[in-house]
Amino acid sequence: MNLFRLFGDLSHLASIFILLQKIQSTRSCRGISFKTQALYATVFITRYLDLFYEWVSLYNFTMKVFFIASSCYILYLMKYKYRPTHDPSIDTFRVEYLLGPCVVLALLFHYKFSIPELLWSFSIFLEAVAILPQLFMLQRTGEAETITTHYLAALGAYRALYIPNWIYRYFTEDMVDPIAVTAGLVQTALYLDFFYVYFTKVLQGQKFELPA
Amino acid sequence: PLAEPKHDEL
Repeated sequence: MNLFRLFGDLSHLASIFILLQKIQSTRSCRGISFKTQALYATVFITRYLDLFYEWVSLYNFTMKVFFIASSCYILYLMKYKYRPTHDPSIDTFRVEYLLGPCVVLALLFHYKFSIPELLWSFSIFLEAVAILPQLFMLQRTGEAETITTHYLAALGAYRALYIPNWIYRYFTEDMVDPIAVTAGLVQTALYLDFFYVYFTKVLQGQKFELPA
Repeated sequence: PLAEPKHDEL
């Protein structure tokens, strides 16, 4: 464990609490893509199957349980408790265009040809693009509530912090995970546009609005 | 030689 990864994980945790806070305080999931949240739940469930047979650390175990539980809880909130506030007509990204290529990539790039390893690879590729329905929705509506942008910023910061973590691990542990690194770089790159608007507008106290 | 990646990240 190094500080980059620790702060990355904490930022990931924070993003989930911000999202829950947004839903509870506005009593609405307006502006949140159900598809992205469903993809994240899929990512956590397919990646953390090793919860049942591999012990890494108490930290690792607790975080995995938390990520699976919180993502399922968010799906419940969106699908049942706050269902009327979710508008599927603007959440129109075709997730099959993401799922299909991720299955193919996992079949091509994996460390071992076994069910858990294929699912692990699949989850890594899927996580890289899971934010796309959310960003697509943002692009369509052209604006976002400030708290929603804080959620996205925390999520993007988590990915960005994993990059120095990998560089650090390369030098200190002689370890490189090419699949995670490639997917992670792509994932972080997807946030660049968002970060630009976040830093130049939201953090200056303005509303998140995309130029027409 | 590089160590084999272990799935110890989240």
